[in-house]
Amino acid sequence: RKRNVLFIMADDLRTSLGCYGDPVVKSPNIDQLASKSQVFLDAYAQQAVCAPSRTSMLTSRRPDTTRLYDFNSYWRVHSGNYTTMPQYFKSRGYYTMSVGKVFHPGIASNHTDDYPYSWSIPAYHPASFRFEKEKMCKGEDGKLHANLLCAVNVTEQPGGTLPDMESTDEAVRLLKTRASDDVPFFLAVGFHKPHIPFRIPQEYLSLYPIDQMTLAPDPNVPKLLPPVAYNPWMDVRKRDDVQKLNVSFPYGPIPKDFQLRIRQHYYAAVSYMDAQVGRLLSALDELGLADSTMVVFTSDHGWSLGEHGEWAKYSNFDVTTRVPLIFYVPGVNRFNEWLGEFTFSFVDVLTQSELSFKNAKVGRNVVELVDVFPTVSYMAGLGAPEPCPDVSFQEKLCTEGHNLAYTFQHREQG
Amino acid sequence: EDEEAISFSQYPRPADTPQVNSDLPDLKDIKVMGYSLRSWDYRYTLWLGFNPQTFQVNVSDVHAGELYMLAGDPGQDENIYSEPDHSVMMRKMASLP
Repeated sequence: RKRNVLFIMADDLRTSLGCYGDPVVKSPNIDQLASKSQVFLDAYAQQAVCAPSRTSMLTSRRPDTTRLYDFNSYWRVHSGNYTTMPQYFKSRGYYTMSVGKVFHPGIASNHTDDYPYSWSIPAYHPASFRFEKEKMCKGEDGKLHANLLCAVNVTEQPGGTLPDMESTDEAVRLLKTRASDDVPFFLAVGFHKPHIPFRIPQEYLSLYPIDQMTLAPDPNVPKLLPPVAYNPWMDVRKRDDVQKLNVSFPYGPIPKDFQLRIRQHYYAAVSYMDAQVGRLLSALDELGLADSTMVVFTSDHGWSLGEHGEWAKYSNFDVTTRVPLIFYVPGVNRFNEWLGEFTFSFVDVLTQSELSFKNAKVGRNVVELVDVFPTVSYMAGLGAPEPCPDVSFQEKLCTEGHNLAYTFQHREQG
Repeated sequence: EDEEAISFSQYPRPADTPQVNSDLPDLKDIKVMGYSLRSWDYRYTLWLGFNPQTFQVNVSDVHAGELYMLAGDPGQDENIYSEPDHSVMMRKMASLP
């Protein structure tokens, strides 16, 4: 039977999730997904910055093969005309759709999110995203600033919404249009959070009282860290509220009270994004698609939360390269199933924060984001692309990753 | 499948010391590439000279190194690159894809 794919990506999400053992963060909807899925505990991005990582994952080629280390080239003309994961599905008869940030927008995806190669219809971007780079955060002076910390009253925002809310609405709308269609779909939904600025609904801050926040366990720059390994977190420094702190370049540090607030806002952004994942998954379930749709959840890379005296991504530390990687494959690893119950009930973290889920199965083997393409393809029944030869610039379809499907049969108890 | 499971990550830099474009150097400005091997037991990183015109890395041009043994240092705070004999790691790095 047909197997649809719902491919969900977060932006800058480290493994700060309940299902990855984080004791602070509240992520019940992703945890619920994990409780019915194969969870890879040690998955790593190939480069800890958006465009190179996304292009690498979606082509299953390493940055040295995409030759994309910055944001300024399109792989089809810069390195090779590589087939992407959604393009592969499209070529096999799937209806492919992109909502939000899947490819990195702009030059890196030819200003089209690689449409029409990868997608059956033009990619959707939430209209409210344009406000993300404007001064939208009310400061103590009552004026609007381009702050890092930007918890807002959503009803006061333009259109009364935020980008990830809009993306969820559109994704649900698209699911409804595909629910009764015989053509299988590949729907990719890229959420913008917890990427900075932390422009999020203010109520999510209440989940993380500031007096319960702690600093990173290792908040100082290690003595023997080579200077070349250090990233000076320029994007964080440039925000209005951080500039006001007059932090020294390059090593800082950020004042401790502000570090606590950054951590609070990052966790709140994760919970807000988790709620959007919950809305999306519950819609999938209510439309009767949970039994016929593979769900993949991951992120482009992680984010430093003060570890090693660093913030943001841009490094090779685990906190920036390690990512969540979760595969829900109906009929293969659906656990904790009770007849008649919903697979993905929406959990409102604001009113049900005590609810917790336990991972059913976890994989502890070290895996990579280049493994996603062959694994998803194989599990959907399309077959994984062949491994790339040593030099693959002329190869349109191949993988530099591994098909992880065999690990689904070698699970460890969580 | 008998091979040690390893992930490869990399990050470019424009210089050996932090500067304003260290986080996001343009291709033309990349002078150093940090390649990391991440296994279950360790993370080993070499920062190597890189030519942005040829996309070639110079494995004999080592700018810096990092080695973290994760059993005792999961946060990767104790860089022991300069301490042990890590010729085995060097050989692994030489066989990078």
